[in-house]
This record gives sequence, structure tokens and C-alpha cells, in this order.
Amino acid sequence: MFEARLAKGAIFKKILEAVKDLLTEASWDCGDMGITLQAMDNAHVSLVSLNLRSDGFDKYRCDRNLTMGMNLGSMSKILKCAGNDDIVTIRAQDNPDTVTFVFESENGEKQSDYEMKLMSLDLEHLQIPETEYACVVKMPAGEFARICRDLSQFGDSIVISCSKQGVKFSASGDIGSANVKLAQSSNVDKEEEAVTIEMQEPVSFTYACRYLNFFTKATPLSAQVKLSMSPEYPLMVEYAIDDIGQIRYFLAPKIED
Amino acid sequence: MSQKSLTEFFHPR
Repeated sequence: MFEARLAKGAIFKKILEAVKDLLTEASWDCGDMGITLQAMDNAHVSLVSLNLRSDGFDKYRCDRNLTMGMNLGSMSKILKCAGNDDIVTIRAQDNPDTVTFVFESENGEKQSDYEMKLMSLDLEHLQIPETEYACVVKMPAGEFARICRDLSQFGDSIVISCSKQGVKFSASGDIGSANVKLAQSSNVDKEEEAVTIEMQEPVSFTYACRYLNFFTKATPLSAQVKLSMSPEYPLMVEYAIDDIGQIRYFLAPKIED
Repeated sequence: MSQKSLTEFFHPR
């Protein structure tokens, strides 16, 4: 059987909010090491890669590797039924047709269970090659969400340029143009408020606002976001999830016609 | 500008 219990059940609620607008359905692969999910959006422009390590759960048991195909809209509806402070357990038999979500209140006085039908999904997994990125920017996740939202008003693309001086976000369109520059933090008391840049070479790439805004739905999961960029390679936007894992989004660039 | 597909960079396992 499979059982994964997470005292901080709100993490599951936040994960579903972070993927449900981008993906309609996805396979959750469960094994000894933990739970992973990899899926592309319908347009095959972006990819979500989620990793939750087994040692990050309060209880984790997986007798046999299993793949559970789920409609994420349905899963999101179920997780909305969990309280923010609830303990969440996901349970399934070997070769399951259904998965059960159990929500327990902190004081143990309320317990609810929701059973959901699984789907048979024939999704191909993509190999994500290891790469050394030319630029890696770490910045407050809320700031990144704000910039993506603000610049989306100007056009459907955002140019992200990174150099030793800092990182610049630009957009232009019918109403005009916008630039937001962030310098590397010189002195930060709180690590989560810092902007840090690791750069091998300066880069400048154009990305679709629509997808960046989908990615920022993960903002409640993490104080910081990491943007990794390289020539001839998709952007990686990564949010750490407590001490249990991370969610990564990959986005293909836009190029000059 | 045109949007590249992710499958141009990442390939099936």
C-alpha cells in the first residue's frame, strides 16, 4: 500500500494552487524516494517538475512503485476541503483505481476522507539534462510575482536581462514601456529578502508573461525564488518547499522570427 | 517573436 502523511497539510493545498492553472491532469509517481510529478502544459511550452522527498513526510510508506493519474481540478476541489492547519494523508492500495485523502484537524476531533477516481494517463516523461547555468538569480518570491504582474500590463512578453550590475525586467507594448531593475543586495539581515546573482556570462532572454504568471502561483510555498538562465536552454524557475522538496518550472524562450 | 516549444530542448526519456 501507499501512505504519505504530512502534518503541514497546507503544503498540499499550496502545491495544487501552484499547478492547477497550468496543468489539467498529471501523474503522481510514488516510490521509495518520495513523490514526483512531471507534466507539460497543453501547448508544450512549459514543464512542471515537482519533487517531494519521502524523508520530508511525517509518515511515508510505499510498498510498490505506483503511478496515479489525477485530474488536478478534481484534486484541487478536494484539497480545498482541507483546513489550513489540517494534517493530510494520501493513501492508496497497490494497483489502485482510487486514491483517498484524509484530513484531520490538529486536535484530532474532526476527520474527513475523500476518495477520488484515478485516471489512466499516457504521458511521456522528458529528460531534463543537468546543466551549468550562465546566470542564477535568487530573489524574494513576492517581488518576482509583483514584477511579473506589473509588467504584464505592458505586453505579452518580459525580457529578463542579467549582468554583474543586477537583473532587469522589461516589457513594452501599446501603452509604453516598463523597466524594473534590481541590484544585488549589499547587506542583508534577512536572507529571504536578499537578491543574489551568480553569473558566468551576461544573458538576456524573452519569456511569455502568461507562463511566468502561472509559475508565480507557487509564491505562497517559498520566501525566495531562483531563476536560472542559459543560452539555448529553457528558463528554470524554482521554489523550495520547506525541507521536503521543490517545485521547478521550465519555460522555453521566445525568439526573434 | 515566436514561442519555442519545450520539446525542442528536452526529449523523451
